[in-house]
Amino acid sequence: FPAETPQDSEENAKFAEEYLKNYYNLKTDGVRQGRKKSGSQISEKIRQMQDFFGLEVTGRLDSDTMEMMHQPRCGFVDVGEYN
Amino acid sequence: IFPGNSGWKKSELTYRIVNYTPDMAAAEVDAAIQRAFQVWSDVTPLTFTRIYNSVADIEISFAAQVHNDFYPFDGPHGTLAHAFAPNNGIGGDAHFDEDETWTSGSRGYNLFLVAAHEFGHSLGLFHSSDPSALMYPTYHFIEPSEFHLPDDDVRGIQSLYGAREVPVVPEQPSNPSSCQPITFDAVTTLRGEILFFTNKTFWRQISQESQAEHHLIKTFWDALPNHIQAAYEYQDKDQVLVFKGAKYWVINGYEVTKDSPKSIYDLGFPRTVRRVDAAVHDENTGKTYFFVGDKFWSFDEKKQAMDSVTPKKIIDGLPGVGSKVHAAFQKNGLLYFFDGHRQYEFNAAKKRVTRVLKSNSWLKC
Repeated sequence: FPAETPQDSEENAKFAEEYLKNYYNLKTDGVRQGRKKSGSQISEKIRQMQDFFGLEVTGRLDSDTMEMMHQPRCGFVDVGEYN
Repeated sequence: IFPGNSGWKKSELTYRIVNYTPDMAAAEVDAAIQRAFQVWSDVTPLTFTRIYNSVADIEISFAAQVHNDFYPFDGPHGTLAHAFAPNNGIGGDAHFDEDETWTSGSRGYNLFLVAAHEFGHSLGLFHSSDPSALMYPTYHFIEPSEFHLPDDDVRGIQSLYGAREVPVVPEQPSNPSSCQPITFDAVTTLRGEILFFTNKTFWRQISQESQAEHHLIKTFWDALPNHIQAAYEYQDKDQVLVFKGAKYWVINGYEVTKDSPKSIYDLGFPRTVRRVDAAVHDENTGKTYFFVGDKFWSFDEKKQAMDSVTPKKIIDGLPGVGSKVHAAFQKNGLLYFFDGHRQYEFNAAKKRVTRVLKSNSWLKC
């Protein structure tokens, strides 16, 4: 298998951030947040997602988590917040 | 269910198809939508009436990108559709991403399967974490003709609306002839007998000489579900494993073990696998083969582990058998693979098909 390049990691991180915004209510204000704060928020959302799908809860973007994120899915979002 | 939302306060609901996708004929869309509602009306007192000229409880539309609900779609793949929990206005409405390719078959995304999921939201169900549930958030194709609403979804919807009141009909096998064309959900040996599962029943071939018996599954194993999807016998442990969705049950003779059902992921399947189509243990190699779509996995019973993290294509590993296997078992050292009304006798040593038979060849007609 080809080794993962820094570019792959960056693309995965961007993809995951979008996924978590769409489905796990990840809040970003559009401005790049401090690395530590942003990282811990994302990590927490990844944990929630991994827990729901029964994946190993690591808080990291491992291959199983990325594979699940790439699956086609329902785009339901919290209607309570919408109201 | 959605926190704080107890569903619709009425049982007679209306729906309207606001527009159509150009991917399918209008009649195909109508049929897919109607059938998706029927999935839920079959198990609840709810009724769904189509209306045309006024706003319905559940408004159904196809749209791409931004479409006036603050939740824009994202182009092909990714999000396929979304729906809103029961409420006035947009509540209950279901939106399908027009950038997807919608079909009534298996290419692209099957509208019936996605609509049935979305209407679950329209009726008040949230996502399920049970991978075999319809309300699991990710799409997985299954043959629509083989679709049965999983137990998790039935329990969810009936917690909101109760069960459908139907006249109690005694459940007896309809006693179909074993000679008419039959497709089997699963086939397995059990202590020298052969069991052929179909829907809620199974045929029991006790010996080559005897006439096959026909029974309800529940009569023998009350804890087993109907419409099982795969089964195999592992004689070294005197066990039969029975699969449905992401769960499996272990049978020891005529008892289902107390720790059943278990998760198929404990066997080493990745989370992307949501059902097993067929399974067979090969006594010659000590391996168990699990069939999922057009691929199969090899499982080492001694190590209790998959032989590889990736499955093989059926057409590569089992030439002549076809691209899918719906049921399988082993008898007298030969493997038998079922696909629809056909059965392939396969010699693993010679790695070739030795006979093509009718699926019901073992049931004495």
